[in-house]
Amino acid sequence: MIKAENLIKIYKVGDAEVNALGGVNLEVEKGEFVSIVGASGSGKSTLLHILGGLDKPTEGSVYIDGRNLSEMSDDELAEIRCLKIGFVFQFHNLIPTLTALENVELPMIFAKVSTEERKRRAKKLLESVGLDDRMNHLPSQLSGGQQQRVAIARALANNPEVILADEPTGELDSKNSHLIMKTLSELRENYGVTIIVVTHDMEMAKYADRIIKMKDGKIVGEIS
Amino acid sequence: MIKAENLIKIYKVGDAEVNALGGVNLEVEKGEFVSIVGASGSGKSTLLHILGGLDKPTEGSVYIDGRNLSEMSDDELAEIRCLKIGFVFQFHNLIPTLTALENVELPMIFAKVSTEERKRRAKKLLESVGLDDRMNHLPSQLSGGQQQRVAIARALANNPEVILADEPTGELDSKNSHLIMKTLSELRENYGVTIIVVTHDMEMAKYADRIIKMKDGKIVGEIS
Ligand SMILES: Nc1ncnc2c1ncn2[C@@H]1O[C@H](COP(=O)(O)OP(=O)(O)OP(=O)(O)O)[C@@H](O)[C@H]1O
Ligand SMILES: Nc1ncnc2c1ncn2[C@@H]1O[C@H](COP(=O)(O)OP(=O)(O)OP(=O)(O)O)[C@@H](O)[C@H]1O
Ligand SMILES: [Mg+2]
Ligand SMILES: [Mg+2]
Repeated sequence: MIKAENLIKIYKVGDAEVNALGGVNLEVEKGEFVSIVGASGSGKSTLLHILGGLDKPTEGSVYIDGRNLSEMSDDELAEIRCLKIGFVFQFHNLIPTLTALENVELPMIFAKVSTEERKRRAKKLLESVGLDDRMNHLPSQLSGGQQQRVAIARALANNPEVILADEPTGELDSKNSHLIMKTLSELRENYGVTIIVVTHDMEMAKYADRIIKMKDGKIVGEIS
Repeated sequence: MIKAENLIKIYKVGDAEVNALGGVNLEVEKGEFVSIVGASGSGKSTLLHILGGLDKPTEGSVYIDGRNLSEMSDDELAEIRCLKIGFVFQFHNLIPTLTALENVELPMIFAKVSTEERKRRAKKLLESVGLDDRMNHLPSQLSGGQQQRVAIARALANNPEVILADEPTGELDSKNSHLIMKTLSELRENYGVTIIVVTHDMEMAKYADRIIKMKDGKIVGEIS
């Protein structure tokens, strides 16, 4: 489903170079649940952004369903990101001027879903993350964990085949963290959704079929 | 050192009212290390903001060293926030257009510290959180955990008497989380700094002398 081939990412900062990814190879099958762990700065967010087509590698390739992302037009990439991939970011997930409900509706607007269906589905998704009483709040009127839960609901809006989640439970208490990880597990069980979760929490990492360990921009090991 | 008396905070959202704090009483002695735990949405960030004078309660009072915050002028409040209190926010800690070094220098500019002393101290603080090789990076060029560590360094810039930290280790791996909590413990041991940390991580909460539990806007219990 997702294949990364020798990904290298070098950032330039002034005269200095940061080797964020030093040759990453990864294959994730359809319906697999993978978690990625590793120290702060080890390259997890960088890898996730490149896998989701949000950033380009300096060298190497990403294939989604056998198609090389670097050979796609911007329109094709945008369509994949809208319909195929649900992304939960580590920060800044929500549009500050839209309510929780409107934030969850946004991907459905791009997918040209009808107004009533959008509202109905957005409400249902917010209920599933326990936020039915916060639908009309702006992000600034939500707690940190509530903002994160809205982001998760939004990532699910278009029934994506792949979910890429960067620290989806970082702001959540234990009960909500387990709830989110169970929700992701069920999506995989019931709908064959492919899931890649970056996390620092080994308890959450264990929901996956395999745990991939990163260090200094490389994959250094795997636990199943 | 810090005393909260019957704090009530009600937010209005459209016609609805959110009872974020329903009567919170808390006393923290000088040199005490307190952690606050509780479910997502239970009022932890709201409480911390009010304790630090960043927000006003709907009812009730906060006293810092016996002085009622609501009786202070804006100048007096600003001075307390600059010199006495170091604040680590749950999100959006850093000014996006300033480098890591400049972000840590900022509170010292307000405190009128000389340019050389500021630079020297900012470098030293960034080294203490393991970021001496990222000083000239902008926040967008830092990983999530690196941004959080810069925020912690900045909170320490003016040698505050009180540190209020909202999820300071939420983005950090285990090694860095323990490093930060040990740094805070040492500040308390060596300099009598008063520390209040909001956290979801019970392992981190245990660094404190006492753990205060919040639920639905109230303090419901305490573990020592
Ligand atoms: N500006 C605001 N306007 C309206 N409601 C708000 C506002 N800020 C917070 N709230 C509400 O107040 C409640 C408490 O929020 P708070 O941010 O204090 O929770 P928290 O304990 O820090 O949660 P988390 O662990 O998720 O960060 C939440 O239900 C939230 O929706
Ligand atoms: N835009 C950028 N420009 C320069 N350097 C960058 C940029 N983005 C990230 N980096 C650097 O690349 C490295 C990897 O960053 P990345 O965000 O992938 O780490 P991470 O594993 O997600 O860390 P965390 O657990 O702290 O979120 C870091 O050392 C960071 O400083
Ligand atoms: Mg990251
Ligand atoms: Mg909070």
